[in-house]
Amino acid sequence: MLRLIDLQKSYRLGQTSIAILHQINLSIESNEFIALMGPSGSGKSTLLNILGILDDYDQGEYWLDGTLMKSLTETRAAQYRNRFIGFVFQSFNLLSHLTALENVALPLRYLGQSLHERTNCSKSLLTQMGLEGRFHHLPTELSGGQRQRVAIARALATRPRLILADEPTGNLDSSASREILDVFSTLHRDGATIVLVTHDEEVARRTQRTVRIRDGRVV
Amino acid sequence: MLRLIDLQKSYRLGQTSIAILHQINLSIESNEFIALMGPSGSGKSTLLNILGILDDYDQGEYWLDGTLMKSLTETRAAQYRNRFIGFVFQSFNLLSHLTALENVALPLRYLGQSLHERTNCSKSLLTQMGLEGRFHHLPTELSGGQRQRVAIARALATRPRLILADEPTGNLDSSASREILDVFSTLHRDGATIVLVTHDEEVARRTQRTVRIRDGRVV
Ligand SMILES: Nc1ncnc2c1ncn2[C@@H]1O[C@H](COP(=O)(O)OP(=O)(O)OP(=O)(O)O)[C@@H](O)[C@H]1O
Ligand SMILES: Nc1ncnc2c1ncn2[C@@H]1O[C@H](COP(=O)(O)OP(=O)(O)OP(=O)(O)O)[C@@H](O)[C@H]1O
Ligand SMILES: [Mg+2]
Ligand SMILES: [Mg+2]
Repeated sequence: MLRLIDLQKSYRLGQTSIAILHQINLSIESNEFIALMGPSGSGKSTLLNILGILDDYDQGEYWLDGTLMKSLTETRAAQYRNRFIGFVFQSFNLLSHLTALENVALPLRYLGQSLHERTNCSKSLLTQMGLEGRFHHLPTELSGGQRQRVAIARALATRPRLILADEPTGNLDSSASREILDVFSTLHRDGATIVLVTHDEEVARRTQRTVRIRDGRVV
Repeated sequence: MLRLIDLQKSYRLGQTSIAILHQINLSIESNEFIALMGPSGSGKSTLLNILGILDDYDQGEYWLDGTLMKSLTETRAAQYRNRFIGFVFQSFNLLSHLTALENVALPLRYLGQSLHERTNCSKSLLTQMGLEGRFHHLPTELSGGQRQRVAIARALATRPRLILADEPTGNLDSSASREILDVFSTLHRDGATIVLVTHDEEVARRTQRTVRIRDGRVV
């Protein structure tokens, strides 16, 4: 489903170039549930952003479902992302002028659902995350862990085939983490492919396989 | 050093009022190292913001070092914060146009240090957090856990008497967490009073006492 071949990624910093990912080779089959772990700064978010077609890379190949993801136009990239991928950002990236409910409902517009269907679907998802009573709060009126859960609900609203989650339980107590992982497990059971970045070995234990990264290399 | 008596705090939400903290009674002695734990949404950040004089409260009393903290002017509040308190925000709150080094050096201006002294002090602190090689990166050029560590370094730069840290290890692997907690332990040994909000029992184990909060009440 996902294949990375000799992938390299550098960032430009003024005059110099700083290499972040080196010779990444990785294969993820359809319906796998993978944990991605590694030290802070090792390249996990950088790798996840490439998988989510949010960022390009410099060398090597990224194949998604049989198609080469390289130098896509923003339109093409957006199409793939909307139809295929649910992305949970490490810093949430909620829209500050929209309520929790509106943030979650936003991606559902691409599915052509009615307002009534979008609202019900979003309410159900937020409730599963323990957020009923917070539907109409703006992000600034939510706790850190509540914002994190809204970001997760938004990524899962379209029941995407590929879920990429960047440290989705970092701001959650163990009980809220368990609720989140139950939702992930259900979606996995229903066929989703999941790559979950985490620093928590307890969370990794709930996935099928752990890929470890250090200094931009898979170890 | 810190005393909360029957503290209450509500948020206004349109026409209604939503009570967040109820009858909070809490005493923290000078040079204590306290963990504050509780479910997501239970009121930890709200409480920490009150302790950090970043937010006012509705009923009860907050005594800081023998002075009542109630309805302070912004000037007075800022004076107390700058001279007394180091605050690590749950969402970091770094200045996006300043480098890691500049962000950490900023609070040192209040101490009247020379540019040379401020630079050396900041470099030393960032190095202790494992961030040498990232001094001149902007926040957008840092990983989530690196931003978190810059936020921590900035809070500790003035060696404040009171350190309030809101989930400072949420984005860190265990090795980086340990480095951070070593720095906290050293400052504690040198006399600081520390209140550390965390979801991690491992982190709480490194403090002297754990205060637990649930639905806005100390349990
Ligand atoms: N725009 C940029 N320019 C230069 N370097 C960058 C840029 N963005 C990230 N980096 C560097 O790339 C490295 C990898 O960053 P990345 O965000 O992928 O780490 P991570 O593994 O997700 O870390 P964390 O666990 O802290 O979230 C870091 O050392 C970071 O400083
Ligand atoms: N401006 C606001 N208006 C209304 N409600 C708010 C506002 N800010 C926070 N809240 C609510 O107050 C409660 C406590 O928030 P707080 O940020 O203190 O929680 P927390 O214990 O720090 O949670 P977390 O572990 O998720 O960070 C939450 O239920 C939140 O929805
Ligand atoms: Mg990251
Ligand atoms: Mg909080």
